[in-house]
Amino acid sequence: WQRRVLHDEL
Amino acid sequence: MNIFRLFGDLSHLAAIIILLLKIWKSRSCAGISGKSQILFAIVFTTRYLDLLTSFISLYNTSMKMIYIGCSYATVYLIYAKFRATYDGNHDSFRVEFLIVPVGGLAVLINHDFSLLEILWTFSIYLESVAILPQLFMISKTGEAETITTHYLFCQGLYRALYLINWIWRFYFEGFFDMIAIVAGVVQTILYCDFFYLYVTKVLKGKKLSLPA
Repeated sequence: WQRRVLHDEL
Repeated sequence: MNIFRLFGDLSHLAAIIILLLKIWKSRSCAGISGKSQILFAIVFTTRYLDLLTSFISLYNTSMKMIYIGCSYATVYLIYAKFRATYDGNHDSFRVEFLIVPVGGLAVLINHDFSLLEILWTFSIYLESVAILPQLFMISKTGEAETITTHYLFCQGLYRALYLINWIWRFYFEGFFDMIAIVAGVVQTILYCDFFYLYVTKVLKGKKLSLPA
């Protein structure tokens, strides 16, 4: 589970 | 940004605008599930709270605002302006059966246990099933207007293009978001049956009607 809090998709 | 992602976004935008224009021009929301549209408004609201906390690009910000604005406009047209034409008796899907489990799952499986992140996760899970009241309504009435099927096709195409976008991003950027991918696969699968009917009936000029 990759932690990625900045979501760049819609 | 790759071409699949861009066309996915544009297909999503097309779906939203087709629905809005259909209701506006026909002055009627017959055959449209208000419940699905409320769910989509909740999806956009809970997902795009990051408009307040982070800036990604002008494209990103403007698309988010357009999606939110259009989804609220659609809900307004269905439940206020053209309420008399709303087919509430056939829009009988119990949305609490979606919202409650989806909320629980978002609390349990997320990238980070923070309010914004849980709401984002909730929106991803909810979007994957938000079309169910609409599909349920079509299965109850047994038919859908052709323009409604174009709306559904654009929604499904958007999902399919996003799947290709994720494959692309995995190969070329090493990026993947497991939550978005699993929810996106589920969402795309929900459209498969509809895609079949769309290709075999609507594209051949027939109205979408289900066998009794």
